[in-house]
Amino acid sequence: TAYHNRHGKRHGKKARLRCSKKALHVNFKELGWDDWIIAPLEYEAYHCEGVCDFPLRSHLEPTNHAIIQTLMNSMDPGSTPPSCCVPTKLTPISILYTDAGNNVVYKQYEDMVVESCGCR
Amino acid sequence: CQQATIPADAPTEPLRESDQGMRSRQDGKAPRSPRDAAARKGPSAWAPPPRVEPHEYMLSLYRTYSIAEKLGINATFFQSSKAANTITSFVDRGRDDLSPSALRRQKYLFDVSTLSDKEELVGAELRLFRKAPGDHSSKAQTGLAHVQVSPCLSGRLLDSRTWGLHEAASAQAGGGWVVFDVWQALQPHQPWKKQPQQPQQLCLEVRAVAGTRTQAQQPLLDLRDLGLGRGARAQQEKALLVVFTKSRRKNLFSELRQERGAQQQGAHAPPQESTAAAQLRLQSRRMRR
Repeated sequence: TAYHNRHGKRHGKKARLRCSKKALHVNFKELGWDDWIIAPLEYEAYHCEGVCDFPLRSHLEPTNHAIIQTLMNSMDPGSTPPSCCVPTKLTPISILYTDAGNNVVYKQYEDMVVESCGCR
Repeated sequence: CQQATIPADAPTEPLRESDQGMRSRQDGKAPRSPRDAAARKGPSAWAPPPRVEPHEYMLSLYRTYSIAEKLGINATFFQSSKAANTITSFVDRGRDDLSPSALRRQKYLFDVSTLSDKEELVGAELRLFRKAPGDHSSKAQTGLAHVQVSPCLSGRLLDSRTWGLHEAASAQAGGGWVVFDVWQALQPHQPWKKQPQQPQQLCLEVRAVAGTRTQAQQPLLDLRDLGLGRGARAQQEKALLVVFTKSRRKNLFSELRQERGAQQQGAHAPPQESTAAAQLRLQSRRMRR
């Protein structure tokens, strides 16, 4: 929880982070997928993390529903959870792999990298 | 944007681990597929299948489209991609007749069993590596050769190319790739759809006649003279069937996830929300204020 003084500055305990894009480095070797994925062996996928609390910032591009839900949550946290910090734009990556017949396949996988996060 | 092609002098050395994050196929770890992974019960049942050496053409495709993605360009817009989001390569399994007599016809065989009928076929190419004319070349022959590709059974012409009998296959004269459009061979029949349980072979026949056009009773040329002999070919020089498909499925990973039997991973419950009631009260009080 962010504690603000009368000037709006944070002090005291660690502030809760607003919804934003954070690093998420994916290593297919660590996942055990390097036995069929040829390339890439790793990539930056990013992830969304943080709170969607009142008031929602415009850059988070909240839906109307998220605005209402966030307002409801701010009025009565017990009744409604806050809206969710989720990816709002994702982009594809190319993957080269071997299929069941040991053929080499290039495939463009959609929605693999987070471009932006928002409240939904 | 240029089409990704294999230069005639394309390097054929093994991939390095550092090569744009690609996996080295020479590291002693045999490749396998997700389907294989699901079928295996444990390490004792593990039998390494033959290693797969990625064809330089596929690596070139990957590099080109990956760079495009990083620049914010959708690779499916490339003319070379034919608007496909999946490009599968099948290596030729056919062999030439070893007899010293002239090689008039060649049969190129491709196991297309793994092609999914859930994907829309948008193109197919036969890529043949033409070696520079060597000892097999008949010095007496001059003029043009008309090389034709057709399905083995029907004989219907799919595509053809014309080149000089002694024409250097590339600028470096070391060899070059010739591309034939064989989409028609896959389009009307789509054999993998009819008998999905059995291995499906696509057979394409290559022949050549002198001149620029097919003429009746014209003798067939020796394909070895044209640099198409398949004896002692390196993996990187083997013919390739490249199939371009467009997946209609939205979640492309779901199939792989099912095959890998990863559903047990769902046993991990998400961590409980650690927000204390007191903090909530403070927060709500602050919000009201």
